Amino acid sequence: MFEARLAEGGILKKVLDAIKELLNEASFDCSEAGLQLQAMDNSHVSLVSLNLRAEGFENYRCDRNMSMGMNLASLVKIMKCSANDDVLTIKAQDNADVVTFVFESKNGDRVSDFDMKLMNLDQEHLGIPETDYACVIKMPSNEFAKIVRDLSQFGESIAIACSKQGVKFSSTGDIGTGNIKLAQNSSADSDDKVVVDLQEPVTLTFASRYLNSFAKAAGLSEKVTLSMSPDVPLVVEFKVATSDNDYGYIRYYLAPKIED
Amino acid sequence: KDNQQTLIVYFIGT
Repeated sequence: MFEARLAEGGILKKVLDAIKELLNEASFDCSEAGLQLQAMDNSHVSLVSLNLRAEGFENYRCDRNMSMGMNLASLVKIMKCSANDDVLTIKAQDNADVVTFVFESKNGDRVSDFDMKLMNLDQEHLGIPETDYACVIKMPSNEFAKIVRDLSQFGESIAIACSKQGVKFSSTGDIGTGNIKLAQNSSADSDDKVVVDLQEPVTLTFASRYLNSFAKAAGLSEKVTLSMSPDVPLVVEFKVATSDNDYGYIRYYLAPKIED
Repeated sequence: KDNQQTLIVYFIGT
């Protein structure tokens, strides 16, 4: 059987917020290592890779590997029945066609459980090659979210240019052009610092819509890491973490737009 | 025409 107890059930709500715009349904793959999900959006432009480590759970048991296909809109409905600070237990029997979510209030005086039907989903796993990225940008996640939101008003695409000077986000459309430049600042211990690890300058262009969807994960982590190399998909990574627990990560891959 | 690539170009199905 599978059983996983998450001390902060609200984490799963935030994870769902971070993937529900991109995916209608997805398989959660359970193994001894933890819970993993890998899925592309319908148009095969972006990919979500979620990893929740077994160690992040208060209790974790997985006797045999299983894949639980879930409708994410249904899962959102169930998670709405919980409070953010409820303790969440997810459990399923081997070969079951339902998964059970149990919510316990912090003081233990309310327990609710919900069964959700599982789906048989065609798994289409992709092999993602190991890549040494030409530039890796680490920045505050809410700054990333604001930049993407602001520039999305201008055009359908956002160019990200990374160089020694820093990072420049640009978008052009009917009303004009927007540019937002971030300088590297190395002020130690600063929460709002931007760090660029650069092997070579890179400029790539991406669809604003997807970047906006990725930014929904900003609630999971204060930092976001953007990794870019010429002519390969962008990686946007958020740690899934609280001050006292490292749950894993959510990574988004986004295919670049091609120059005309 | 949208010049958006898909991920299939870069990643291998397994």
